[in-house]
Amino acid sequence: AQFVKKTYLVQMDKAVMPKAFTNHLEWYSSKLKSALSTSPEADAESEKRIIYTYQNAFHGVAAKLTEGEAKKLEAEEGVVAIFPDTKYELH
Amino acid sequence: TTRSPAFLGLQPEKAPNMWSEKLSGRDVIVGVLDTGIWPESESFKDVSMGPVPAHWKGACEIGTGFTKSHCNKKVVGARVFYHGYEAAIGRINEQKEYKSPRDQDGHGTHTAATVGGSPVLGANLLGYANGTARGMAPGARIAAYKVCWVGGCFSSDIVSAIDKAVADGVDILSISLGGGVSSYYRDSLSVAAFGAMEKGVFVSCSAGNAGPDPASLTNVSPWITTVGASTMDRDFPAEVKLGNGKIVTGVSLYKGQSVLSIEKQYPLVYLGSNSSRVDPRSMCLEGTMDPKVVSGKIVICDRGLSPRVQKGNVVRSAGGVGMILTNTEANGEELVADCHLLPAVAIGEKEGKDLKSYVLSGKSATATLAFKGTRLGIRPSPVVAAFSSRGPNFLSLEILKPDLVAPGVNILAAWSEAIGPSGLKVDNRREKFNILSGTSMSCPHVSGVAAFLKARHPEWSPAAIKSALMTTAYVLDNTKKTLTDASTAKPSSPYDHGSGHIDPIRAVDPGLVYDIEPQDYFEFLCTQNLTPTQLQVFAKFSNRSCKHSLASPGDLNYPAISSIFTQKTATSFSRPVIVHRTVTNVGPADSKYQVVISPFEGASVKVEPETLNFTKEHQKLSYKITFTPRVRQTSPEFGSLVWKDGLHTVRSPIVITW
Repeated sequence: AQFVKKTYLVQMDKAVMPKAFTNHLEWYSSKLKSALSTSPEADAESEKRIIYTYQNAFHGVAAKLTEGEAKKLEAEEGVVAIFPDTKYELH
Repeated sequence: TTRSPAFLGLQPEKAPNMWSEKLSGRDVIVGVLDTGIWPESESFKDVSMGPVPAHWKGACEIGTGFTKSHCNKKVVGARVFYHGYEAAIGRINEQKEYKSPRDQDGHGTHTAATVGGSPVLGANLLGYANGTARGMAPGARIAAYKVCWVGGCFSSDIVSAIDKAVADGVDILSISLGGGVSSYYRDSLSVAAFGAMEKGVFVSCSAGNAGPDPASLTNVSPWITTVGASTMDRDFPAEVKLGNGKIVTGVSLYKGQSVLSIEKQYPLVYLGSNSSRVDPRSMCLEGTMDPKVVSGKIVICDRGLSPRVQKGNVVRSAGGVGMILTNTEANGEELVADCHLLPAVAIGEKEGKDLKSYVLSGKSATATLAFKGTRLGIRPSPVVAAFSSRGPNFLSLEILKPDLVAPGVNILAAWSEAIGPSGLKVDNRREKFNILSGTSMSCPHVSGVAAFLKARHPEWSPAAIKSALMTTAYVLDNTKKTLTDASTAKPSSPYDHGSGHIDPIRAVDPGLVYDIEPQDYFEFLCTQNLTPTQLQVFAKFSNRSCKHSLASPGDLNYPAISSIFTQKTATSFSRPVIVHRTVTNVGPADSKYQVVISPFEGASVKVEPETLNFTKEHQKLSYKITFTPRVRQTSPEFGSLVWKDGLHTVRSPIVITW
């Protein structure tokens, strides 16, 4: 179960993006890479893991992560919150 | 929507000045997060519409059965969001489902048309509810954001749609879906809606269909307008004529070839029993019908566990000639009509009990069914729907929810031609309109009316629009009595109807509004015992911090008032509760308002000052309400605070909880 990937919405604080990054996606990607560092696929896969980037009403990404990766990412600076993807229903 | 505009006083002929070209909502764009859109529907024709508003930056995404040409000056945009869905469920089977904005389900087409459908003459479902169908803001533009697929809707897709819709330039978001209730900072839809509100977007959401259970609401954040459902003055009567001569009245939308003879009587069967033990056969669940038992008979089915139309199909498949669908305690006497595949009549709980007693009495019970078409002028109406989710607001008692109710029972609107009106796969009928019930249907009524208001008051904030809708809502039905609750047939309370039933024409000129800035909502969150990390979720630009401007959550400048007395000891209660409000004059510059407070048993309520003298437009004046405990009450007390200037009545519901 620890290797099962689920979707998490990762909320980021855009304001603390280091100046070294030219755009937010690059920064989000690097954050993800550091959370995946224990995974052999880290470098190549980090961008593939991102299924959405959010820039207007919400800032951050939705990415496919294991529970451990999500926990690790949550502790990263600039990560505001992690929301597990949730199912909604029509009313 | 062949009836709701008239029921809401929105007919162009009744208020022509409200419908001038300039004011009919032409430059307002409503984003509808749902199952997509059926663009060929007449409700989405753009005849005589002006150019697409300059602020629109959205797109018309193409895919299976959907090209750029399917967008027009009415449907200005259409997008799909499925990455989260595919990550959770697996790849969408494009042979079975449109991987495009095209609506396979019908729900999204129905809600979008309710918001802003163009007028369509002679709209009906199998002859029922015939009339001119039109959205609440027929001049508004629609942008369809498809976030729900055959297997459900996922928050990663919903948040992406909200995020994109804000960038696209929508003015209003209509969201007829929900999940469970979780804390504000754990609810990604609430967080994204907060972001949309910060950008000036009005967000309305359905309250949920988990009523009449208390505290069953979803989408309760104060920056969201939470919409419950109520009936209109229209129904679709049908009769059950029993062999003993008795006639039971119900409702039905059945029209088909297999009409039962009213001259003949058919054997009647109920597969449940008198015992309190629930028998799955009594609910006509899949796999519970024995054709030998039900063939050629009319079957009584109890509501519950499976969709209503599916029960009808179970009976039909087993050879039954008709169905009588009986309400249970959860539904009371509220009758919801469905487009069944076999002759079927829905009846109330009480009549249902009598009917089952008749069948179980041992005599050879018989019946026939007769369908009476459409009836208007039903009294009383509106009535709060039994299924409409109820307060109190479990997250914050100080914020009264739902905010208001709107038509959500037996609503006719455009439908997808990819599916029959029952929504069942076996239903081969194709109809341009369908009749549905749910808070999904009431939410777009409010979104459309919000668009109608936004067109007339482009400068109003989302909170001002919400305030106008709430403070002008009415709480007396068309018999001049307090609104009733369909689940009990007793008067409904603000936990059921919020501020009341929307009154669009009055909302255009509310006199005063309770405005709320994004920072005020953040200050409300600062009162919710959140940690700094949890608060960060709503302060993502890092430029929001708690200024502690609210003494308590009840101090948020909300158009409804909820006062909580907490018990200090077994015999003593908290000191007086004081809340503050600030109203903005959006009426004539020189206006003098006088307050009227309803009496309460358990507390004395004092408002200071009792008069508000405005001398300028947009002037803000504040007042203080002091609730002093008197006699402890065993249940919440409800009342109201009204500001009157002789022209306007600005009403806020009050709840006092002990």
